[in-house]
Amino acid sequence: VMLGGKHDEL
Amino acid sequence: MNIFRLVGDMSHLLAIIILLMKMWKSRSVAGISGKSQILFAIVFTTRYLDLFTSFVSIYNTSMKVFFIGTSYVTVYFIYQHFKPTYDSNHDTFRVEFLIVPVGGLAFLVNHEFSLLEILWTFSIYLESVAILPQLFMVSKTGEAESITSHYLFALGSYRALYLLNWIYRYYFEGFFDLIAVVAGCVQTILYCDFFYLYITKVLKGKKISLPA
Repeated sequence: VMLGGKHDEL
Repeated sequence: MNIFRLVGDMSHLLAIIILLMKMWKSRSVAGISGKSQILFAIVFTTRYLDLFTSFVSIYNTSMKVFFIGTSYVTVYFIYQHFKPTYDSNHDTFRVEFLIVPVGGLAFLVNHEFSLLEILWTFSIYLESVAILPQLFMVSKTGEAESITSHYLFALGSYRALYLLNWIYRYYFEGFFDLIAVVAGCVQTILYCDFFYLYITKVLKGKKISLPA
């Protein structure tokens, strides 16, 4: 699920 | 960031560097599936479209640029630069049988019905099966060069390490992404028989020879 509305993984 | 994800990303980086070095040094793409490399280029292109819209960190952005750039260089090496050494007769996996179902699934099962999110989901699902043409080619040719085996081991290890990363993040950050976890499990499971062969054979100096 997005952290703060974005994907933070590669 | 945690150690599992960092080692996983480094393993992924290493896999890509091993592959490029193998091609450049041996001036040959023998034994490499161009279809898998095309799928990886699609995976990175559809996953990193947020490259310009959302900034996470210098590390994140630079790795995305590196992965996209090297995936296109790899495809160029196979289909242009070292084309005479590309073994298309053994690279016959029907990738449309992967792309269509994965595309449909991404459309139906995703976190948010928006273009960027559906493409991200498509990329996650596609990555989990993108290695199949390569594994299929190794089984067809009946063997793999040891350098190709090292490439596959590093590539398979990266997502296995991401599974540990997701366990870590679940317990320490309350982060959980079911789509990425399920696809990551499928992706890692597909490498299992290769991992077994790699550990029992390649590490003893033998070559991998799958039953053709």
